[in-house]
Amino acid sequence: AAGSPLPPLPAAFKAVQHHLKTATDHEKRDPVIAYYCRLYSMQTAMAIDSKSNDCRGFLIKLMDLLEQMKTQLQGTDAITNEVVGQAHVENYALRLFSFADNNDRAGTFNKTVVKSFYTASLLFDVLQVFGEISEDLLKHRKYARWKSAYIHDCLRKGETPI
Amino acid sequence: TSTIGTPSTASEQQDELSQRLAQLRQM
Repeated sequence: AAGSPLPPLPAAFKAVQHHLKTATDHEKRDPVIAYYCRLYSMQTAMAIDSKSNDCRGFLIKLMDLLEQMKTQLQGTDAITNEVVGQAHVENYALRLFSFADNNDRAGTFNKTVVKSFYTASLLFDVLQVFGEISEDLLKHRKYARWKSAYIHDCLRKGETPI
Repeated sequence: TSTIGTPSTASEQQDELSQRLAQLRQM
């Protein structure tokens, strides 16, 4: 999978813009994460609009890409078995969350911490492809999203987060 | 009854994507 195979994102699909960016960021590092971010984006975007020309065109390309990834990753348990996939995405999200949380509690505030909190919150969204997410994960998601916005804002204003 | 054909085309297109999605997750 070379280059960017997807057409420009239709405005109607803005809600999955960051999930798709996370997929691209993980293409080489962790293709399982990339795959499930795209699967989540596909499901979410289909529910938004699968009829208008530009949206349908985008969805077809995204589906092509998912099918291509699935073929390429046939030997990977986390792709062929969604239970394994769910555990993979959940562990990854919780590891990112812990990394950000430990830094936050140690008083380390930087863009990496913001991004880790934010990416963790996006991956908690992605877990919805496997079904409803637990109360505990919902709390993690809410906290991660709030923290990333708060620290980002503090860094922007030059203030020290409390 | 002449307008029945149009919405069914749109839903067929949606169905095709839904089917591909279901197949993707079954493999």
